[in-house]
Amino acid sequence: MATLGKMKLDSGWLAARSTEVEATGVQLTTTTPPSGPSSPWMEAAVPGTVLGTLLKNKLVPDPFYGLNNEAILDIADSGREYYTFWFFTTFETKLMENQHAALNFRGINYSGKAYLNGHERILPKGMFRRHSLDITDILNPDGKNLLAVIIYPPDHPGAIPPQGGQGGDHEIGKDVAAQYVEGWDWMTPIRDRNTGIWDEVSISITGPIKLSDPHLVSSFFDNYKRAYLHTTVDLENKSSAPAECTLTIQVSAGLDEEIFLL
Amino acid sequence: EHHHSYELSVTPGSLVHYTLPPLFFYKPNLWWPNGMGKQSLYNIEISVDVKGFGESDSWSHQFGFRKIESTIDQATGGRLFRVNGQRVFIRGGNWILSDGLLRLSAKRYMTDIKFHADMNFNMLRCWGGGLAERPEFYHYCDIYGLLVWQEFWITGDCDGRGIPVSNPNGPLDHNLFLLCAQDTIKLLRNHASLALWVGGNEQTPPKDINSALMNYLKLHPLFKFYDENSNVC
Repeated sequence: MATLGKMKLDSGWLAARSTEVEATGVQLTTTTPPSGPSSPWMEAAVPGTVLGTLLKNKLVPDPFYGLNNEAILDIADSGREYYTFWFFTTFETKLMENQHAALNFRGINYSGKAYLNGHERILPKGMFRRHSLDITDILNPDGKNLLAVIIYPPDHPGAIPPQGGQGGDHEIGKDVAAQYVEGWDWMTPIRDRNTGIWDEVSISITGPIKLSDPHLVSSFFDNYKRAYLHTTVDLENKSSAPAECTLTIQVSAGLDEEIFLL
Repeated sequence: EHHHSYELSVTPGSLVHYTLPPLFFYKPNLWWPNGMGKQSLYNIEISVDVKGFGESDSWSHQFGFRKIESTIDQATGGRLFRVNGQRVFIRGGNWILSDGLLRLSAKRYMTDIKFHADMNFNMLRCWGGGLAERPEFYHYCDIYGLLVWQEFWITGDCDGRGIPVSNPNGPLDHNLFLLCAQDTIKLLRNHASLALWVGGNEQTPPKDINSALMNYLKLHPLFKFYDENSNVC
């Protein structure tokens, strides 16, 4: 039975350049998964960017030393497919009756597709948005699951004019993504424009009711003597039956250094 | 200190936006910026139990009771910040991001942010050409008392004031920008350190984006009502 709560997927990832992988996402997550970090697959840094993974495998010099950044191919010269990468991992999850599972990406740059056990799900464009995919019905019955994600760079990675400048040729401003990546007066360009699964990946397991996006606001009166905590929360019934719920809120003072809860 | 439960039913396949009755606190420990007092935080846990199943989901957060206001000071023309009614002399620093390859671990954030607090800063300004910073960034700003000025993803250079002038109407997909903004606001809005949302760096976002952001971020009418009728409770 899967434990309620969030399980981070932050280890055991592999990566490969998309142009070097023959298999499709469906094949990678059913008949022909990668066996391990053997070419073209390599150990991946997730969360992280494509460059972070290439650096981890010493396939590029560290761009933060000397003029190494000049030795790394810029996406404007290589084309977007050079920095379009597959990421692959496996995870174990076995649901109990009336449990539900979601696959969550807290941030990818810039768009992608996720394949889980042969099922494709789109990860729409945008660097600063979360993705939560209901995977309850596509988990493998034996609990062993194969996940492959292909991540595409920003649509407008732009090119760096010979004279450099703030934001390069400004093409990146057409997308909803970090703009510093084309270089600024204090920063050299980032060659992959920060493409990748750049933030947390997790699996969350809930019962029939899922809580999301609570909002907490405090209001004050009488010179801060009287305070009110206002709380709203979304409850989603993932099941096919009405749910009689008890919603509980508990507020406890944070413990000072010298106080311990026994 | 406070433990309250409420009963409700949710029909199959539906999503309910539920507002709990306000919880009353007498003289709560207030959260203060670095150098002005303690950064008192409360553990808030919300859980939902379903009849016939048991606990279905839970969520927790470290919350700070504080009131942050900022207005343009007529005398100086600058932005005047108040926390819990007290004026704050802002000692701030620019923050682009911690690492150009986005190796953004909690440990790294803790080290970076404690460093700024040790330098006696009390504000970090997250520049519009960088990231909407991550919950771990805000968590340590909550702990170390660094107010955060968070800009959305508009910069003068890339959005209408650069050389060459480009993208005068901002990003191509305004709906995508606003969807990302909404989701980012939901991700970060409960952090005590979040002091100010700013449309962009050295540039006002395009009119439609700017007015939508103003709308998303205006104070809920309920709180205006509470504020103006402070004896209402």
